[in-house]
Amino acid sequence: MIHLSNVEKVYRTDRIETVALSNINVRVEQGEFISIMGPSGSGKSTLLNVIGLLDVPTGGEVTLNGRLITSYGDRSLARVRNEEIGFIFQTFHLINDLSVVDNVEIPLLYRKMSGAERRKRALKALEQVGLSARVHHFPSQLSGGQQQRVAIARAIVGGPRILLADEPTGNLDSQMGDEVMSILKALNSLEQTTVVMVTHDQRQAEKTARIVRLFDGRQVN
Amino acid sequence: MIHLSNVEKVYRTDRIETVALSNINVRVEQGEFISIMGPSGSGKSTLLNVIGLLDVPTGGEVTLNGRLITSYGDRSLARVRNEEIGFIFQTFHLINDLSVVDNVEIPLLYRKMSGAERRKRALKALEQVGLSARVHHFPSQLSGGQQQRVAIARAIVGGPRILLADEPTGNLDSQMGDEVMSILKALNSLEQTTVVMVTHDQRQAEKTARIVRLFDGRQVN
Ligand SMILES: Nc1ncnc2c1ncn2[C@@H]1O[C@H](COP(=O)(O)OP(=O)(O)OP(=O)(O)O)[C@@H](O)[C@H]1O
Ligand SMILES: Nc1ncnc2c1ncn2[C@@H]1O[C@H](COP(=O)(O)OP(=O)(O)OP(=O)(O)O)[C@@H](O)[C@H]1O
Ligand SMILES: [Mg+2]
Ligand SMILES: [Mg+2]
Repeated sequence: MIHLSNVEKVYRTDRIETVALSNINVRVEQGEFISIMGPSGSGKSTLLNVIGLLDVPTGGEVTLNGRLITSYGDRSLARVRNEEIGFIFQTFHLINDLSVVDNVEIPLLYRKMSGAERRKRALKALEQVGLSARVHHFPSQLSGGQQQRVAIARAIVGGPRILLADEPTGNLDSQMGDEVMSILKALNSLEQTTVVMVTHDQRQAEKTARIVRLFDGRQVN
Repeated sequence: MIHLSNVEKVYRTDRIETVALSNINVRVEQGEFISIMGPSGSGKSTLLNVIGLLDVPTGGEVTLNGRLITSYGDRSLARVRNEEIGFIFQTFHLINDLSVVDNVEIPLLYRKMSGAERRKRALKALEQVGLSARVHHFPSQLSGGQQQRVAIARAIVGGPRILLADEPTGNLDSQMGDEVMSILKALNSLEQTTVVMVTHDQRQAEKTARIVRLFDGRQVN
């Protein structure tokens, strides 16, 4: 269960101050599937980064399973992220020097698992996103939507308890987008994975339990 | 007028051979606004790169205004690209060490123009995409959709004769996506800019004159 209370995120440099989030109150229960929507620049990725413990708010509190995350040390915070959270980034963040399958295996390197078992799970995740014919390609040899799907496979391969998806269908045609949504919904209903998805696609958002809407860094409804 | 005749693009490395395009016949007349659609991995970006002279086909011919582009030397090809073609890339390709306004000024550096005139035109392009409040930010300080809009501003700032847009609304909410489409349609109708747009969004494609559809590297209809 993730709880954001009066969360604020302000970016300050010597010439600019940008309020990315202000007075955000969001509660995500274990096993929920929710969407975050709003105009470009409204704070969605920032909100997802705070929920995913990748970014620290400048105000307010973040609680994970009842415990303030400001009470976690860096190492236990990193462990929570690696073991419990899968993240699909808006700009993919694939490693260009590694093949597709090696990219997908990365979250499994933190676990006690044989190389053969890691490869088997990575290949299965890639098959789920329709990329079995691209396992030995490198990211620069893939289309935009194929790169996005590698990012999705990498996020789900470790069976995380929480999956955070930043516009996971943004580079996909509607049929492939629907297939990705079915994967996310299956994880949510069969494995009780909590899913928080940022999307611009109203049609995909309507497949989720509720929608958190942002405008200029604030929550609106 | 751009004419692709029996164009083929095959990628070969020692372990893989991928047919990205096969038997492509496309004719784009000056002043047309057409869309390219198809599933993820079907060859759309590859086709746009060939049309934009960024990629050389492995088979077939590309003619620009009646002249085979294989007859152009590297330097005249580069000049055609810089002076006549604006390109919005699927992954933006912004320069991280340059501010937003400096990024947008780049196509104007090839022309005889004062620094004051370049800045004036760059600010106008940024205003058109709603980013006047972000001119001194750096790309890493922008949201995904804001980066996409900087890429759009950079592509239109030089008033190119041909504008090639690879999923220009992929990271934008529907309202901002519609605003971008109005900019493209205005360029097409008021300045006779030829526009070729790759998109996954059927609603935006229907605002254009015709749709070229790809499947597995081939044209289908
Ligand atoms: N350098 C390369 N080496 C090998 N294969 C490549 C290379 N570049 C692209 N491909 C392959 O060519 C095919 C077409 O790629 P392209 O980027 O044109 O697809 P696309 O239609 O734009 O897809 P998307 O909608 O996902 O962006 C893909 O299957 C891709 O894996
Ligand atoms: N490092 C930073 N420094 C300054 N401002 C920033 C920084 N990072 C983000 N911002 C600003 O914070 C705001 C929110 O950004 P965010 O990436 O959360 O938006 P978003 O809703 O995900 O947008 P999009 O739909 O375009 O991806 C934007 O206006 C952006 O310019
Ligand atoms: Mg975002
Ligand atoms: Mg593409």
